[in-house]
Amino acid sequence: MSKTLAVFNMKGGVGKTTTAYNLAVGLVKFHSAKVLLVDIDPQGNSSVSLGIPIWELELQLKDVLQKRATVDEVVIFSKSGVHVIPSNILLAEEEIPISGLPGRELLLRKALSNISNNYDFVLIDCPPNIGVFSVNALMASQEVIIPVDMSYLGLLGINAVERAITMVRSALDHPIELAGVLGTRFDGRNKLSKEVLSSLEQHFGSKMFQAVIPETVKLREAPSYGISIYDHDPTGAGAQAYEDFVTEIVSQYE
Amino acid sequence: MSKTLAVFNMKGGVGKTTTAYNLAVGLVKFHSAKVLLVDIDPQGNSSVSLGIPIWELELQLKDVLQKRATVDEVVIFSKSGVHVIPSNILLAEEEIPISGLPGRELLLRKALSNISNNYDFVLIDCPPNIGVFSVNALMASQEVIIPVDMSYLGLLGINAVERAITMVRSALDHPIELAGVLGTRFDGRNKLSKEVLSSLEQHFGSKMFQAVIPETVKLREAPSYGISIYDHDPTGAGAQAYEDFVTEIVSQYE
Ligand SMILES: Nc1ncnc2c1ncn2[C@@H]1O[C@H](COP(=O)(O)OP(=O)(O)OP(=O)(O)O)[C@@H](O)[C@H]1O
Ligand SMILES: Nc1ncnc2c1ncn2[C@@H]1O[C@H](COP(=O)(O)OP(=O)(O)OP(=O)(O)O)[C@@H](O)[C@H]1O
Ligand SMILES: [Mg+2]
Ligand SMILES: [Mg+2]
Repeated sequence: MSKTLAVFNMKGGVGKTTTAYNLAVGLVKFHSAKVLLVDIDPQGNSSVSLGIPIWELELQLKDVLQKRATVDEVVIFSKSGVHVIPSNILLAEEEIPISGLPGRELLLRKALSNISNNYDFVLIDCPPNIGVFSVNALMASQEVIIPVDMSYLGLLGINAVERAITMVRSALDHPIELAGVLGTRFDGRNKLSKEVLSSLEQHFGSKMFQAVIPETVKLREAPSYGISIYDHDPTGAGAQAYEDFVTEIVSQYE
Repeated sequence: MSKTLAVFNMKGGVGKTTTAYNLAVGLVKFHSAKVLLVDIDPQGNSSVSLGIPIWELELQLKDVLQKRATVDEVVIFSKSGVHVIPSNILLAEEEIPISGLPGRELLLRKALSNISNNYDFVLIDCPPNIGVFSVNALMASQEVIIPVDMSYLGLLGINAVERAITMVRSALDHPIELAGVLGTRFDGRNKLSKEVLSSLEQHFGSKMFQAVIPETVKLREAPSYGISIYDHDPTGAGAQAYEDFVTEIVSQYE
């Protein structure tokens, strides 16, 4: 039974990409899952983090959304075992044209409808906004993962996220669920991290994932090698935390 | 002679807001400048960081862009002395309507044309994308400040930034200049920070600001008090670095 999860937060730099690609690889590596990662961010960061040279793409996600190509023609089998529908900056040029189309919020859902059953998990990495690409991701997903970083501006970002989810549920009539909120970039040495985490735990209760991702330079370096944290620093705190997070996700859906 | 500067980078969480509001306050505090900060990000982070309760706004930037209000009716005199045209999440709902208007890229320039001469500096805090709001900011600005964080994904973001600037110069025929690139979130304890900074210095040469902003929890805390780093932690490394940056900006334009 395939599960489609969007990794979403309008706030920038909170670890959406870091979470999306390390979750994807962890599901393959530790649970032998079949995983598709859809990169719907024109920055193409999750594609790059998986070792895909995005400046060389002949076909990409936008070609699927605009019905110029099928998923099969576009999907890349990354060396981590995760399948990827990649994007690069050219996706940004499609935002205004796509925003003018009838049914614009459902393009991704339709594109994935024939192939999501080939996978145990479809993960979608969103850009830092609530524009048409993020809305497509939410409309295509059963549940949404919200990474939140340990800062005041990060905590404030929860308001916009909740508003977007409410809009998808009511105005767009799609019963998306909250998979959970993941605390990221936690720096145990300062009070702010603990205070933000505690506010999130109070607000989200059992919807808060138990795993908390620490701030570690290893997580920041790994994308430069096109590999996951488990390959870059297998015994480190980042790998441990993301592996715990992967286990929580799997237990949630078995 | 008024100077309008956009603080721009498509990459999320690189310190655009932290730079925009601390630069604004520093210009007022240390150089007695008259400064207007325009928040064209629906997250409203720079407005919040200056102590403005954005959930209570009756009028905001979108009302000026849509010609429902004048700048005078919307501008707030924050307690730091910086004047602010604030935004909140409702700005996001204007993105698609505004994208459909003729002359959509010039709405902000027109709105500011009558009032920019009342200020020494007009600073514009951009959202993390190259959509219609960022383009409005670039079209309204003479120069652009690019904060870049010390990470691989941060370094990659430079490509999208250069592409956007090229597009504004050629397709939109606006001779925007690069004020400079500012290294942010520098963590002297790891090699990655030094390598990224050195790559940026090689690529940008004299366009790299001398100031480098360190990663410090004080910069992350200050927005929760609605104050600048100079008020939150006047003797700390963050305040020192931003004060140096403010001095560089002032020397560049006198
Ligand atoms: N726990 C962590 N420790 C150290 N660095 C991290 C951590 N999580 C993310 N980073 C780094 O911080 C930066 C921002 O993270 P990331 O790109 O994953 O966030 P994002 O939410 O996807 O950003 P955007 O909004 O631009 O899409 C990246 O350079 C990433 O490598
Ligand atoms: N030098 C620094 N040291 C510590 N924390 C920082 C530093 N610069 C920024 N931050 C924190 O990192 C987070 C991201 O910074 P900021 O919001 O300024 O970036 P941004 O580029 O404006 O993000 P967005 O793309 O979402 O608009 C914020 O919580 C901020 O307080
Ligand atoms: Mg990302
Ligand atoms: Mg910002």
